[in-house]
Amino acid sequence: YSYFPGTPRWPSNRRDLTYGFVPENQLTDDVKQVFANAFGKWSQVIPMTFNLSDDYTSADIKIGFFSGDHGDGEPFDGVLGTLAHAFSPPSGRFHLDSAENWVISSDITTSTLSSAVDLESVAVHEIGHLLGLGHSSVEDAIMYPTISSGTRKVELAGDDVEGIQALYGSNPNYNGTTATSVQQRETSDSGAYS
Amino acid sequence: HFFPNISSIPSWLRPNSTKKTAWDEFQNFTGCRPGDKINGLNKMKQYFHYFGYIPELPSNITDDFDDSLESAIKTYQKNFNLEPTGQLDSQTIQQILRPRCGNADIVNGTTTMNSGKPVSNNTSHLHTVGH
Repeated sequence: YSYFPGTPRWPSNRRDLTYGFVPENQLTDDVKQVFANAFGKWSQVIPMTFNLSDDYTSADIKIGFFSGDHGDGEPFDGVLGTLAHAFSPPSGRFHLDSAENWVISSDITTSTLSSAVDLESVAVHEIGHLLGLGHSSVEDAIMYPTISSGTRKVELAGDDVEGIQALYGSNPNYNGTTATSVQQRETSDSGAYS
Repeated sequence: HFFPNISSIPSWLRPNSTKKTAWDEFQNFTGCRPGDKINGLNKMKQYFHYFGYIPELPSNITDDFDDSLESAIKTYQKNFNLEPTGQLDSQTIQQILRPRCGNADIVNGTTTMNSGKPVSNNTSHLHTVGH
C-alpha cells in the first residue's frame, strides 16, 4: 500500500462522514446502493461511518459522473482509459467517467463484453483514495491501479486493510476475517482468462 | 451509461463493436525499444507523464524513444511486477492498455509502490552470506 505525499487523512474529529451525489446526475436508488455497499467495505475495517446526505453541497464526499473536461484539470477520455479519480483527504471529490458502460449488478463476470466496467469495484478503489490510500503494487489489492473489463474485485485484501488501519485504526467490530481478496474473473482484451 | 445487469447491455456494445477506446493506439508500439522513433510515441510519453512517471515534459515532445521514456517504462514495470526491461514488450503494453484509475501512481516524484521501495524489500532480492 502507499499514501499520498504527507500522508493526508481525515482528522480525528471527522470519523462520521456524509456523501452526496451531483443532483444533475439523477442517479437511481440502485446506483446509489452500489456506493453504499462500497463504503461499507471500508467501514467494516476502520472506525468510520459513511451516510448518504440529501444535501450535496454540504456533504463531506461529493460524488459525480462527468465527461471530458469537467473543471478539475483531469479530463476524462471516453470509453475505457481512465475510469474515475478521487482526491486525497479532506477534499472528498470523487469523479467517475460518464462515458463508461457501468454495470450495477454483480454479474459482470458472466460477460465477455470488453467495455463493461463493474461500478462497485471502481467505487471501492476510489473510496480508498478519498480516505488517503495511494496505489499498491499488490495485484490482489483493491488499490492496484488497473482493472480489466469484465472483472469484479470488491473485497479488501490484507494489503488494503493494513494500509487503511495504519491511518485510522481498526474497527472494534472487525474480526479480521472479512478482508479477503476475491478476484472473481479477469478477462484480457483477447477474451482469454489471465 | 448504467446497466442493471449484463444482459441489459445493447447488442451494439457487444464484443464485435469496432469502437475505439482511449488507449487502443498504444498497441502499435509493441516491441518499441530505446533508440526507436515511431510516429505517435509522444502520446506514450504523455501517458507516462500523466501518471507521474515522467516528471516534466518539454514543450516540443518528440517521438524519440529516449532516456526519459526508457526510465519511465522501467519504473512502471517495477510498479506492476513486470520485468524491468525498459522496452515496450508485449506484457507491458497489455498492462498499459488496461483501463485504470486516473490518479497518478507517482505524486511529486515519490511513491511507495514497488519502484519506491528499497531493493531488500523485493522478493526477487537474493540474500547472500559470506563464510
